[in-house]
Amino acid sequence: MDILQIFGDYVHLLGMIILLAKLWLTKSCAGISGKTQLLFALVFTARNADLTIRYVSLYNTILKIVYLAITYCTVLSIFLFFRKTYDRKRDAFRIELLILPCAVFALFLNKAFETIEVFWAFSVYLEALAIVPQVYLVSKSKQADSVVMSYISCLGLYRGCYVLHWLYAYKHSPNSQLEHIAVASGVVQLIFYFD
Amino acid sequence: NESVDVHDEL
Repeated sequence: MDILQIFGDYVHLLGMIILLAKLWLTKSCAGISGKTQLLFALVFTARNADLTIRYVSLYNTILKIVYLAITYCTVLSIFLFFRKTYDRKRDAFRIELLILPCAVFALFLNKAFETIEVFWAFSVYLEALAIVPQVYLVSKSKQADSVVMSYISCLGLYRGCYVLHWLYAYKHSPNSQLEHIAVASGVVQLIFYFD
Repeated sequence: NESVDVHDEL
């Protein structure tokens, strides 16, 4: 456990809460990409599939469940509760263009060819790209909602913390291996957020 | 010094 990692986790959580709070307070999903949220639901489902077979810590288990719960709530809010305000026309990015390459990459580029490892790799690749429909929507509507921008900033800060945490751990711990998949995807992800 | 396992992270 590392202070950067914990800070990253909480900033990530804060971002998700900000978005869900915006949805419920304004009762509108204007400016929010339902497709990005759908991708994040897929990301967390794939990554947290190991909840069923592995126990790391109470902190880990609780946050994984909270992340899943918030993301599913957000998806339900967009596609069910406030679907009348969902801007289907503008949120037009074809997500299969993101999902399919990630699935192919996960099958060939993973730590071990096991279900959990492939799921994990898939979740890391897809997380790097999941924000793309949101960025596409913001660029199309030409007006950036400040709450959505705070959400995007939180997610960018979270990934930044994680990448720094990995690099720091690698530098200071002789027996740690640099996880190339995670670091490379993390850097790609950061590029999208700085955009 | 503990090594970092990214699989144990969120």
